[in-house]
Amino acid sequence: KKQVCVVGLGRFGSTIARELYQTGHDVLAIDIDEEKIQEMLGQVTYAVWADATNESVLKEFEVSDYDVAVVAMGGNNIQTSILVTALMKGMGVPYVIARAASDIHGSTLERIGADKIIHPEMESGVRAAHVGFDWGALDYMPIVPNFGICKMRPPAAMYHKTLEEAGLCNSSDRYNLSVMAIRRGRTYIMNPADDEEVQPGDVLIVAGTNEHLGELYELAV
Amino acid sequence: KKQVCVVGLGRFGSTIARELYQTGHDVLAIDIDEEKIQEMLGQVTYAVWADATNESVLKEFEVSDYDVAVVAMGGNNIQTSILVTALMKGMGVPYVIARAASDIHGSTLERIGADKIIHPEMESGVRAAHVGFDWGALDYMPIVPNFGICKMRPPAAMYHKTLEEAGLCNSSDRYNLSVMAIRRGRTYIMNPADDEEVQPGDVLIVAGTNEHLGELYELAV
Ligand SMILES: Nc1ncnc2c1ncn2[C@@H]1O[C@H](COP(=O)(O)OP(=O)(O)OP(=O)(O)O)[C@@H](O)[C@H]1O
Ligand SMILES: Nc1ncnc2c1ncn2[C@@H]1O[C@H](COP(=O)(O)OP(=O)(O)OP(=O)(O)O)[C@@H](O)[C@H]1O
Repeated sequence: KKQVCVVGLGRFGSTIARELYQTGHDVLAIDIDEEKIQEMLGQVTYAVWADATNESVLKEFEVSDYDVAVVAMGGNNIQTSILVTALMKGMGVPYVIARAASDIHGSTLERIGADKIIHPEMESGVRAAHVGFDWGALDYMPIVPNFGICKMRPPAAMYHKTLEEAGLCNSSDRYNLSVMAIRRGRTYIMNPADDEEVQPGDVLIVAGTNEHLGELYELAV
Repeated sequence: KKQVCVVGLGRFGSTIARELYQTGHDVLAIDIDEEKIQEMLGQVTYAVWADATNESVLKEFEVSDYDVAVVAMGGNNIQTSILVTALMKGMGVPYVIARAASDIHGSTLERIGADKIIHPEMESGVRAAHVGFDWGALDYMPIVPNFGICKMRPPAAMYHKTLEEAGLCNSSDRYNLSVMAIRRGRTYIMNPADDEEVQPGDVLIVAGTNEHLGELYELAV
């Protein structure tokens, strides 16, 4: 269980704060915008309305005792992000993750001691070029080269067929694929049964080789 | 090989444009900021200085013949992003990927016909919470908010224990987690049995909520 301080509750900052809290860490969220703090109440351990460039405020919250700080401001607050990162390292926070809005911003953050730089828009841009355009997959996680788990919408030809009829389960195994889960609306079915019916709007979590996933993608086009 | 039109060359837009071009697709990049166009020359097939809300300009570049359009503007240009998306769909571009800066922006884009919505900062925020630290997951794929699949090294405490002894399978289910696969060396075991022994060097593919994955990360430290 880590003590994490997240400064700057834009989309990146609020998402990482919420996700870390759900993972079981203690999360202190700091923002200078009161509305952002209101939105975070109950979604993190503490949400405080404060100016993170004010060192005495950081001292008051004993930020130097934290394991990790995330400096999440974006392109609209480059100077602030650099200053807060410098303060965090200066106060002895062992691991500081800083979000960068440009390569120059990133190398400056590195030079003042940030331990890890994240470029959210660039990361997403790279991923989108591979996954947003791979007409089949919505997401993909390799397990070994040429075998992995992908997230995809089922081909229309499979709507209202059971997994067995669609050739997607171990008994029929037409595609040598394993449907590990089905996301339906806001919920999911783990290890669906052979007689589970595929619905339009479903998202299938499927494991298979690139070749076999590729055959499935073909049907989806 | 696809014909792709990317509108808006901020960090997300310029990255996806460059990446798609490198992947071998034909990329037309459009931006109203001349400097952005200068930067893209040679990194895409064509970079044109134009106002993408001007339908006659889009017609002039025969955008309706393209396979995909990416509307990449962010939070500073929400109205523009909505208008350009509507124009693209109206002109018959078959697949339009639109970047959203908020949930409302995203659902508006969906309602006017965007085929895929990307939330770059949120995507990166989720991933960074699992993967951005020295501990925790090697990779992470969300299925629904707060439930996903992560790739992680087993805690040393689990070495040479069976999945059942380690509390990692349905019968004992101490962590409410599902070990979907184990990568061992260059191969993998799908749906491992309860008596499968965890080896040093294994990589576990585990599904669970953030809270339960968090408990597992704890042991791995
Ligand atoms: N000195 C400060 N102390 C604390 N929070 C601050 C300070 N300055 C700015 N912030 C906060 O940082 C947050 C993020 O700011 P910024 O506008 O730079 O990022 P963003 O582009 O909105 O982020 P994202 O792209 O993740 O949505 C804002 O909520 C803002 O109130
Ligand atoms: N009407 C338009 N036609 C073409 N390009 C436009 C138009 N309006 C804005 N743009 C361009 O869109 C680009 C992205 O704009 P925006 O500021 O919304 O995103 P950003 O927040 O900088 O993006 P990122 O977060 O990806 O860096 C800018 O380069 C801007 O010049």
